Amino acid sequence: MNQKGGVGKTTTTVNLAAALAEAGRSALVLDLDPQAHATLHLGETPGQTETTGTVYDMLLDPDVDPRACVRQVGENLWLGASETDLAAAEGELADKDGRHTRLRGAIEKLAGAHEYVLLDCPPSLGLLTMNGLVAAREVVIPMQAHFLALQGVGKLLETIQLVREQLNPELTVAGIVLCMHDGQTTHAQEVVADLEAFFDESRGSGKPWSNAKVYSPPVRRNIKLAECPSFGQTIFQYAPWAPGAIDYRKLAANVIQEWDAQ
Amino acid sequence: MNQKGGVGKTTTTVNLAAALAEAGRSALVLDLDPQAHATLHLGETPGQTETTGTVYDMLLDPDVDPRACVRQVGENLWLGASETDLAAAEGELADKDGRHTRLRGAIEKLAGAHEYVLLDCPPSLGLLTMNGLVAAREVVIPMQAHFLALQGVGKLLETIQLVREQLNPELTVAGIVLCMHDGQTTHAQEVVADLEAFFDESRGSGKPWSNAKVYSPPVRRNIKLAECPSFGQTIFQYAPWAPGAIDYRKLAANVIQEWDAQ
Ligand SMILES: Nc1ncnc2c1ncn2[C@@H]1O[C@H](COP(=O)(O)OP(=O)(O)OP(=O)(O)O)[C@@H](O)[C@H]1O
Ligand SMILES: Nc1ncnc2c1ncn2[C@@H]1O[C@H](COP(=O)(O)OP(=O)(O)OP(=O)(O)O)[C@@H](O)[C@H]1O
Ligand SMILES: [Mg+2]
Ligand SMILES: [Mg+2]
Repeated sequence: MNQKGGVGKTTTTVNLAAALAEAGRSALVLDLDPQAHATLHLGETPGQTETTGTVYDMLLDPDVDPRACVRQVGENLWLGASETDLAAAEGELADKDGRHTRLRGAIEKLAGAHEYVLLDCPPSLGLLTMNGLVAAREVVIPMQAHFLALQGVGKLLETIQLVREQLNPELTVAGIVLCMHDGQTTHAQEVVADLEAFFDESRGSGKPWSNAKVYSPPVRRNIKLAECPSFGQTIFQYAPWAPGAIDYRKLAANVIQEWDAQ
Repeated sequence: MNQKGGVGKTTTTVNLAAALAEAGRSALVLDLDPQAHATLHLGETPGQTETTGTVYDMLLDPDVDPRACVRQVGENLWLGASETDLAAAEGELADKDGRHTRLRGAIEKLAGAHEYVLLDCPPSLGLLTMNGLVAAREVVIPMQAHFLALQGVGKLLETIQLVREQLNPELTVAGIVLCMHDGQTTHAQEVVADLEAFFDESRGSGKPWSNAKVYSPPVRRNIKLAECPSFGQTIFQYAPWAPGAIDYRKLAANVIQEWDAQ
């Protein structure tokens, strides 16, 4: 998640999940964004998935079975789709009981059917993202190594801190995934150095990001990553040896190693 | 404006305004985004501008003089700054009279002091953007020539159509500014061809985009454009002969030619 738009949330959620699946781990993507880009990316048409319900129902229908709202889209790869109704969900949930914990409740009913559950959040700090933050254990922050991108991260971390204090004591920040990365430029290198220094200084601080880091490798800019959503494919289906695929595969290996160890 | 995030709205608003200013036209940037990136980009610190008020006051204080909420930041270049309070504005305006027309009223009081007024909108279709759409005459849509970016444009055009029917009959779509453009890739060329075909088919349709086009030139990806906000400078102050400056200068010349002719 990242409340800033266009930073690589969907591209990372989908391709990291696909890389985990390729590595033999069961991965479920939940598309919390009314834009439904993760849904499109995984080859589904929002509103036409062959499931009893979607993420919208998981949030708004306490009786729906969440297992009937997800479907398999690849080997070890599952999707809880979004649809246009999800845009109304924030308004409809606004005055309901437990409006922040609906998603957590739904995921609990999925009872560990998947090793990894990845939530693709919209670019805002509204109720959909809040449901994501309350349901999640770890936050992964995709971002571009640009000055204006740094500006938004502070606010995001404040929000995570508040959610941890008031709604989800287990919430931690896993770290940052650098997207659309141009490692050649001094600008990018300076921004990365800033981020790494910030995390180093936070070690042992008890903050939700005290064990956070900048993940390796950064994901390089690669047009294939922008093309494959138009075919409803992950990078591993579309161009399995493109730089984008190589980077997400290595990233997944590092994630598996770190999260297996926990 | 574009409800999708990170597409180049701020970079385009600021550098197009600066190019218009360089060409001798008086340009005012109004920063409608609580993120205040345009404010930072133009060298101001949100919350510390030496003005009586900010865009927040223009929206919420019917008695404030809008001319006291803008300040000159360069030759021919003016800024109405954003500040953190603007995040609360959407909630505070939600139940007020004329909540959609506050900005229009404020701009009218500026009584043509500036030849161009450019509004930098946040990545959402909330009240701040709606105030922008109701106040504006033309909508410029920055976007990247990517498949997932195309997905959002349809929804944006629907919204513009609704605003035109219900709140602002003069509203038209000027066109699309291609940002972070990689003209070499087939993918970008296909997306641009799609957009141009769509606009060609809309000629004479009476839709708000019936005279819209894809502006020339596209703005190429150029790291200088990502660096200069960190110094509070426009591209013309930071690197006046970089590709990013050349592209925005040509874009401004085309805009001037087209809007002078109207
Ligand atoms: N490494 C990359 N190389 C090239 N293009 C990329 C890369 N990562 C993402 N993109 C493209 O950049 C655009 C933005 O990425 P994406 O949609 O994943 O961001 P997002 O944060 O999910 O956006 P939103 O805030 O709208 O949900 C998309 O068109 C995507 O295809
Ligand atoms: N042509 C370009 N070349 C390189 N970097 C660019 C270019 N245009 C924009 N950027 C960078 O890309 C990022 C996103 O651009 P920008 O902030 O202008 O988008 P935005 O649509 O205003 O985002 P938001 O939705 O958050 O308001 C910024 O870090 C900006 O500096
Ligand atoms: Mg997304
Ligand atoms: Mg912006």
